Amino acid sequence: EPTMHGEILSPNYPQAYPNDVVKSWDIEVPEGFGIHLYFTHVDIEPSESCAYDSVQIISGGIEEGRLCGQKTSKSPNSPIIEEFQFPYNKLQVVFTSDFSNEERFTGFAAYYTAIDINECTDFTDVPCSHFCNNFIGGYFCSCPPEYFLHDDMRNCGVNCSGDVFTALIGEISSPNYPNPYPENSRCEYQIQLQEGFQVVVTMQREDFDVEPADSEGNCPDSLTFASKNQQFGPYCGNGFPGPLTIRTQSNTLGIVFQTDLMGQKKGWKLRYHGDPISCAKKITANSTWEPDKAKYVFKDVVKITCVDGFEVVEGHVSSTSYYSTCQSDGQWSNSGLKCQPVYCGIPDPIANGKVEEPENSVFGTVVHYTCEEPYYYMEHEEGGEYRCAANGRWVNDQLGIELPRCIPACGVPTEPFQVHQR
Amino acid sequence: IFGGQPAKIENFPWQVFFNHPRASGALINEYWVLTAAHVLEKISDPLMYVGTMSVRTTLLENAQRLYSKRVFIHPSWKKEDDPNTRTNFDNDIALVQLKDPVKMGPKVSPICLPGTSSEYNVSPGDMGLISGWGSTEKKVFVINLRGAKVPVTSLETCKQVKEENPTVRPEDYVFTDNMICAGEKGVDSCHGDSGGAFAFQVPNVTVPKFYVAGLVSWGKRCGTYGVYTKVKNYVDWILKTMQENSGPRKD
Repeated sequence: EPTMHGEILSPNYPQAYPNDVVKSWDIEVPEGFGIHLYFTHVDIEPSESCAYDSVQIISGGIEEGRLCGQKTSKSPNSPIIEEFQFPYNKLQVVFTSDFSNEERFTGFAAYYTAIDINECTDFTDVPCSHFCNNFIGGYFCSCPPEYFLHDDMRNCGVNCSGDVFTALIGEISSPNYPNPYPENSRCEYQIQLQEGFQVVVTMQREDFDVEPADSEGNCPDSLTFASKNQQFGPYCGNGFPGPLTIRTQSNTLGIVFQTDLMGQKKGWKLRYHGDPISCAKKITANSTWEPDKAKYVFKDVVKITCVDGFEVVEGHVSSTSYYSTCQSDGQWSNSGLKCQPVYCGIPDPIANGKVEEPENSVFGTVVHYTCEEPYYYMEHEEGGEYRCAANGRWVNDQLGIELPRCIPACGVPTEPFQVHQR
Repeated sequence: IFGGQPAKIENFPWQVFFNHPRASGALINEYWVLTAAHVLEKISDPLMYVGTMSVRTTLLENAQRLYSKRVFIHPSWKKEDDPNTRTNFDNDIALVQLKDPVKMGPKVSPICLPGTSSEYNVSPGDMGLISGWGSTEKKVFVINLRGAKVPVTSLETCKQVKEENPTVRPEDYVFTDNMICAGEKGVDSCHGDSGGAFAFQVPNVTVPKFYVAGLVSWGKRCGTYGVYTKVKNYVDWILKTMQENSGPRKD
């Protein structure tokens, strides 16, 4: 258990310590305290670099001191021969003796006490981003006005998040702009426009001054835009490095401004506005658009009508037109529908005749019916040609959709009657 | 057929064989057979075949059987109880409607109907073809089809033929303009040929084809001159009957 103080004595102290001894002590004081270790007696076999017998002081795996020989106090008013102060709360002391002590050595006597450390000043690393306050056994961080302490209890930042911009036009700037922006902050903004508008951000190059990227190109401070489907940035540097106009294709945009502890610059200022989402006019084959406009925007509805001989098939239903709406994402609804050639199917068979099987039965295909000649002939001359029409039926110029009729040829015997009578 | 010769069915593919009573008919399209009224006087469901030269019973199995749907006897045909004493054959014409369409081919095809123009009026001396399985000089009936070519003659010629039947008074016979008289000595139609076509070539066509100018009707004595129903006079009735009774097309 950590203790506030303690005593460490070599084996048999104040008698001579034995040969071949290795003994160690692990010292621990409460968190937030350092250790003051001091020796009041040292009588250990002397050797060069204390190679034979020694007492070692080890902190964090590093030997902080090694003692041997006979030492006396340097001050007549103080019993302390050697002393050490460590800003850590753990320490190891190791006593070692070898096998051959020709003389009698009594070892050492040492004492330790927990001492307060100043975390704010005793370490190279600064424990607080802004103000450090030391107290006995610990420290706490505090922040300047308008800053708040992050959950890590060490870093202060500015509460700059949460603004939601819904107006169709607006201006957003970094905190304090054009004065230096706060360090160690993360500012998140949202632009949320009504559906059908895309956020367009415009930035003047000179309105942007953010700590530039390091040698590896990483931005220590950065401005980043994120829409539904894409991200713009992170940007940093003096002068806006991105496009001066950013069309997001989205009605919402997130803006994140992240800063670190160092190098505050002027910051940035941007303008935005809502631009009606437009849908590109698509080239749809074999169809016409009504109304036919150069530009279509959100909620525009067009009627797409197939040209003659083409149709739209949805499941088992076909029609000659369909409607498409410009959607909030800039895409057309029903974009999967297409005008395809009308299909007439296999032509119906007829009695006493036949029809050639077409390679395909789509609009414009021509088939011919024939009768079983010479016993049948077609009732209507030129009535054998049928064309796959726009209405999906096989149509003849004369008969329309009526099928041709093969009627028997009359009065023609296969063989004439040869009369032999007188 | 008196004075005729063997014929092939390919010579007369419109020839319809009526089994009982033995008679003939003329196929005029897929669904209709034209015949004499007196053939159907006693039967309503005639047994008919087409496409066969021989009417031997075993060979009829290879012929195309026709099934009648309905029989239409000319409304002006006068029914009589005793056909043996009949002297009035005026309007001796009838139609048989078939249940199923006849499949045409080299042995089966219809004969044309006469047109209504004067070109279709037959005159004495015009030659026409008759055919049938009826009596010959030697046999009451024949197995194989026979045919003959006979000239049209005046109706008076038929009147002058001496009557054989003692039960009938010669002056009782009725002769009308609905009849054609044809024949020459020894060449004639006879019993069993009734209803068959008296076929003439269609006038003024490049490809020869035949139309039914008459139907074998009656005669006083076989082998002299026979009387044929003049079909031209009934074309309107034929067309009207067929039109009014044609059901919905099966094709």
